[in-house]
Amino acid sequence: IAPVHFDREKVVRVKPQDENQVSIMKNLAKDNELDFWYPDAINHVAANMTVDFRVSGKEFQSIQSALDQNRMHYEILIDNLQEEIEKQFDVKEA
Amino acid sequence: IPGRHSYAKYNNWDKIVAWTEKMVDKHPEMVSRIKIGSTFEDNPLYILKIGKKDERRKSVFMDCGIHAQEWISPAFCQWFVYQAAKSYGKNKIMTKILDRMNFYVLPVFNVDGYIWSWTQDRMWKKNRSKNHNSKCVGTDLNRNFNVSWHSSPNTDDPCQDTYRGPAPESEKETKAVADFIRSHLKSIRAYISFHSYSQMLLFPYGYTLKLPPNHEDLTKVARIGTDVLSTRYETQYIYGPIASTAYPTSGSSLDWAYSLGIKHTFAFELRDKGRFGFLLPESRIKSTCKETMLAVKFIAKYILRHTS
Repeated sequence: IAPVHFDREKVVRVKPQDENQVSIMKNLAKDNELDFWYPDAINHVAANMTVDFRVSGKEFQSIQSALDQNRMHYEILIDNLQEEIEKQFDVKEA
Repeated sequence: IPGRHSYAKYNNWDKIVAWTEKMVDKHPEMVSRIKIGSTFEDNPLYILKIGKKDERRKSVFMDCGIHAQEWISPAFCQWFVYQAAKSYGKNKIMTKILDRMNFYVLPVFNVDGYIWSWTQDRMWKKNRSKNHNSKCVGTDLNRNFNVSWHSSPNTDDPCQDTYRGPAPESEKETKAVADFIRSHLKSIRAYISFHSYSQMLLFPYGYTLKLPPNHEDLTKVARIGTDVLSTRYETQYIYGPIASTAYPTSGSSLDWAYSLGIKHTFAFELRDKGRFGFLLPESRIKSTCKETMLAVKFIAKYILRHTS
């Protein structure tokens, strides 16, 4: 099996401000393949909680427009996950 | 030949196995290796015991790498064993601790998942057991313990990252660890589990917002522990019960160990706070381990003084 690659995958941070924004997040999770980093599942997401999730580059566009439309602030923590995976090995062999 | 082990780098499973052998060879009077079982894919589950031979002494059980993608966690367990063995007889505090208590360190709990995260999918979390009637693989071992296992919000969907398994202790890894802790319950005074990320020091409960009977004691240890941790690099940790500080979970090892009678159980969520998430660069391993070591030593000292 070929190893999984994460080219252009992003990690996004959102902080839903109220129950309405929580349910928007839940709908987004229903319609897209989101990998929740923190908390570790959508059912743990609550208002005022910092939520980090991974999303493919392709799905990010629809997520981004949904967040924009609903005036939900977001931050891109990691823009290209594959690059970050490679960068974590930043110590040379002794 | 697994290649060179390094405390400043992430080590794959082969290197960690070779390292366990090396630690025993290098410190035979201080370190011993115990095979407590094997994984779904038949890899060995090793615990390193640090301390003198006396089984009646107080002990602390520590596990790392219950979630495969949290690589900083096994890195810390390796660092801890190395530092403890190396500094015995040289460092006053560590010598005092090891003269009176033992540590059982499980460097990688979820071995199959850890291997998978190195070879196939860096973001893999669960173990690698097959699920009946599903093409999806794996159980979240930190939801597979026999404590409030049936309660929501756990998922019954094997395709979810937080799948709790078909039954409590259904997984060979969970069962092996639970059996070991049960059989050493007389000596174990504290249980510490290492995770990443989000910089928290957590204690029970996760399955309810109720506070444990000794919550004042646990809060005090966590407060001082996080204070001590911050003295080295000013890394800020928050602390508190799992359910209110992080989010509610059930079937966790921490709550299970507490329910078994180990009244000092803690989980560290190590660095960072999201800049790197699960991909903490190797250049930050040493500083993360050094500051965490301070907190763990404090907890050990506290256990020595305040438990009977």
